[in-house]
Amino acid sequence: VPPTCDWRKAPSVISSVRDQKSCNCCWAMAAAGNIEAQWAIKKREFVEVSVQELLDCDRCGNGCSGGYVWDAFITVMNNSGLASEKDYPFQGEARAHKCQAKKYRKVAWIQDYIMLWENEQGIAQYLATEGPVTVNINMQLLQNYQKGVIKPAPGTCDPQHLDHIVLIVGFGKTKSVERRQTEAVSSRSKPRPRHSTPYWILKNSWGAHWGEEGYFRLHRGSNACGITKYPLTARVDKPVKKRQVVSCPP
Amino acid sequence: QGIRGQDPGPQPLELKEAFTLYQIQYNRSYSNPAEYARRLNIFARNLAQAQQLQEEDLGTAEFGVTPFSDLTAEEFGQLYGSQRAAGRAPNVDRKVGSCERGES
Repeated sequence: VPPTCDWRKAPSVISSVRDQKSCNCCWAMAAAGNIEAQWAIKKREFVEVSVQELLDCDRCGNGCSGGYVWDAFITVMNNSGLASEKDYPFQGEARAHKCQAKKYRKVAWIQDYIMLWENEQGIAQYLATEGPVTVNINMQLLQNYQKGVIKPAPGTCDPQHLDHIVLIVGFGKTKSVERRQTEAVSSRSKPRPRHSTPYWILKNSWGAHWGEEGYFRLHRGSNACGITKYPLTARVDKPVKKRQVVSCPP
Repeated sequence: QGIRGQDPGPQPLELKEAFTLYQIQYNRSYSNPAEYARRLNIFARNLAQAQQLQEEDLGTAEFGVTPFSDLTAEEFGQLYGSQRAAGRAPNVDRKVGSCERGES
């Protein structure tokens, strides 16, 4: 596993940060981001796929009240692919029984989807050699988050309560002396340890004006906020004997 | 930006100024004075919560004003949390991809 990995630095792999607005479709946006990234890495072609198609063709009913990433992947397989965002744009509402999958050309399709083992080393290795992975997390600490690496104190951010789905696009470590920029030495702040902090880079779906331009960083190595529970990814390439070597930019 | 630079927390007037800046930055408006007062109160609680989160965090995270600072934690969870993905996800050992919600 390389020490750092950031798929955002690879040209045309990570699509722009989406904004789910008032539609609870983080599951569809994470799945779409995963398929786009996997397609770009394996097929060397950048596409932006239709989240709206996932919402309209969702097998489980109203996609704007939540969903599961595996449901998105099964919907993609059932429809033999996905239309482009351009042809089938996001409307921010689920229109059940308005599935227009057949109307548009498919720009990407998947062969399968897999769930990775529940360990961060394995997830990091897969991320670095295969590409971004969707994960379920507890979003409790994100409402007031601005920037930096979240390392929940023990007992906070219950790893069993998962209520949000995002896309891991990389990982790294803070420099050993990185501190909060606005840290004022005041009687109320505890001195922070000065060793470097390993972190995951996660792509959210709350627009680019939230967090670190739409991304956030979460401590790596402590199952912070339940990140290891459901690591899921689509497979876009057929299993081949000779593996195509890909590597995540450092 | 981050609230850390303020000691020990905004005073009422400062709070109102901070809330006005928030409204301008995130294009927020409220239909009546009561709603405004309620949101101001929620905003104040979120700032206090952010300060506490920053105290507790063991990493380098900074907490403070965000687009969601005028929402209660419940509203935030309902609007942005994927309830289906909430801890009661179906048992994944069972046929992954089922639609039944919460069935044990």
